Amino acid sequence: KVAQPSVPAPEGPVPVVRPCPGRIRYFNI
Amino acid sequence: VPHGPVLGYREPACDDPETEQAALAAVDYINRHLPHGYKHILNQIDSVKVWPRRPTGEVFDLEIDTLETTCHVLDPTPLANCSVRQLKEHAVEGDCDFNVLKQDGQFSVLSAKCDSSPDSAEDVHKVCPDCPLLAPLNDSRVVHAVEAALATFNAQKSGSYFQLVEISRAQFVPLPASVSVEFAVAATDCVAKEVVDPAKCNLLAEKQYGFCKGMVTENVAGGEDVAVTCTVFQTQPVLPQPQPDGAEAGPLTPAQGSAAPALSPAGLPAASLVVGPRAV
Repeated sequence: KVAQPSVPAPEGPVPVVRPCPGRIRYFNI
Repeated sequence: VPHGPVLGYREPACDDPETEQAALAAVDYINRHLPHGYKHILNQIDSVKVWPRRPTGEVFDLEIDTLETTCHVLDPTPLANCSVRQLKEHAVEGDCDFNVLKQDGQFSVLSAKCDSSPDSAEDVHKVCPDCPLLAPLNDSRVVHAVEAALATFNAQKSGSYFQLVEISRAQFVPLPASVSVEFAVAATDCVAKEVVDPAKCNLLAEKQYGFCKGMVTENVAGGEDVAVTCTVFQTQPVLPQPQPDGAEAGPLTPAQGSAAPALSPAGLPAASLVVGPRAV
């Protein structure tokens, strides 16, 4: 018999990784 | 046909420390090669691709955004100590494409292409409805204000006569009606109090630059009041600058030896920088 391991579901939305563009250091114009 | 696998590129995160190191090398390159205007500082890394380079090394293909600081390019103040030009002062941004080689842990610029542009009038007035906008540097009122401020500076001091190097920034202030100007100057072989014909003065071999802020205000008597403050920098010995492979040194070095104002075609403080081959 194969049993499904118990995997806890992540709480809340999974963060989206956005590699680019990077952070704004001062302000955007 | 090359043997072995085809070499592709990798895309690290734009805020990856190695990407940031490449971008900072690029910004340093901008500031060492800007012919006029103000130093720029890194604001955002837009994109990065890293290509392997034969026989060794990697090339970072970068798109970065920069912002103008308040430090003139002739000002020796380290970039880290320069303030970013604020939105209400009419900020200027730079948009750059770079190829930066990383080899043996060292970054060096292979090619650079930058354009700068002032923020829109609409955006400035969103944050500050009454703030003055940048004025064209070749406007006759601006040129007059710079001449009046420079004459006042030279009249106030003993020692060398200072010549105009460039007009860097100008704004028309409505109340009281004034012209605010910023400009770079350089010491000449003439004595300030003895100058008869400034055109006959020559820049010193060991260059000494300065940066001035002036305000020329119309007064009630129909004349004008002139206020000027200048910072004179330490002398700069003439040193040959190392250049990247394929880059032309001539038109990119600061306007040393030239006393003519450097203006963009539109007369606005926009700058562009194009260096070296675009090939990776």
